[in-house]
Amino acid sequence: APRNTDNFDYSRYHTIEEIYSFQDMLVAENLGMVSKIVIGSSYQGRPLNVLKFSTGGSNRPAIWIDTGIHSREWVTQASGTWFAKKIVSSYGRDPALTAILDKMDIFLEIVTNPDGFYYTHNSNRMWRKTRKPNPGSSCVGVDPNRNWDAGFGGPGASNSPCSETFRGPRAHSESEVKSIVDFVKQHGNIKAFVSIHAYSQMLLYPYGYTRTPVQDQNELHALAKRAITDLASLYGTRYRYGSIINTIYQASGGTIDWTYNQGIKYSFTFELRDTGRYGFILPANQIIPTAQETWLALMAIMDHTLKNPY
Amino acid sequence: KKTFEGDQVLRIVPKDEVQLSLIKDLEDMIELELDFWKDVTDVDTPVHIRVPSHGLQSTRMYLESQGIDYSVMIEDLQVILDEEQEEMDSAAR
Repeated sequence: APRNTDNFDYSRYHTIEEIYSFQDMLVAENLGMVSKIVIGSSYQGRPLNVLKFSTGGSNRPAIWIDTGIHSREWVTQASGTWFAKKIVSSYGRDPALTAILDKMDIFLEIVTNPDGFYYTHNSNRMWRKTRKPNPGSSCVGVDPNRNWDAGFGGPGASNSPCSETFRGPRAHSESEVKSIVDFVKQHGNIKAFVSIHAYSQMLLYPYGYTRTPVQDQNELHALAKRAITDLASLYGTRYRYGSIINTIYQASGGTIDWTYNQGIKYSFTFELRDTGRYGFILPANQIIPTAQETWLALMAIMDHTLKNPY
Repeated sequence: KKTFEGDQVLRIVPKDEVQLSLIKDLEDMIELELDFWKDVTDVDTPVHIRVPSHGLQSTRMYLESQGIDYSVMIEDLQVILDEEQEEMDSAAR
């Protein structure tokens, strides 16, 4: 096992225990800047860990990033781990990131669906949902990206427990979702919310549940364009961008529709790199390039958030 | 542990709205247990579907009978998963 986060192998996939251990090491190595907040626990009792990157202050405006809400999307948890290290190693070196952290906090949830992630390692590599049983059905789990109180139960989500897009019995029924909801509401000063998925190479903003454009559509569209341009500058990876409903399909109960409706203007969701050959089985040698290019887009969003307070 | 011997991932590029609709219809064929890795969106945008081995023949027959072209993106999913596991085990060692 690596003794510190410098020796952690970012170029391979890790189990949940290894990622938990990484988080603890990162906190121990950066006591003045990184802390671990447990915002709740999963259905099976695993901690929902959030890393807080802060250089001081109280209830500063903040940026939220989560990875891995769909457990089988392994490149997202792996990228989240790389982002965590990148944040601490860039502070004081990268002027843009330093300026962000001097004024804002960053919250990073690397394993947003820990039960599902554990299940992908031990029982079913293709698992996507949570692991809560559904009364009256032999099918387990809820799609945590259809479980939010934003057009919940509308088109683009299933009411069948056996579907991959099962919305759950009610909005926020999943503790993995409810814990974020409670945290966001309690914090009250989150200014950007980025939820990271894989794969399809897209950067999306609300809405997914309705064709009504968001009030900030022009600004979000321009920011998305800038972010994917920065992303492409590294390896030429091409992204599509736009609102969820116009770019992919109608989807109700989605994460960033809820966060936008909570007043978090800079709400985005990513679909990371897709080689077109492997899908969710993206080879480990793609992790670092994926994380590197995504970081550039994240920086564009975070920098814009810093420079455009609201 | 669930394994995926013989499961294939098919790549389909719908050529027009009719094909788009026909591919969407596959989502309702529950007995095939298809797993849409990359969902149906627009014409010319690839769709990736994991097809369990037991549903391969029916799915291919459906696509071919409707004149929908497809290619095999992953020939045998379990082979790729075994390679992934071996890589993880090797790195852990």
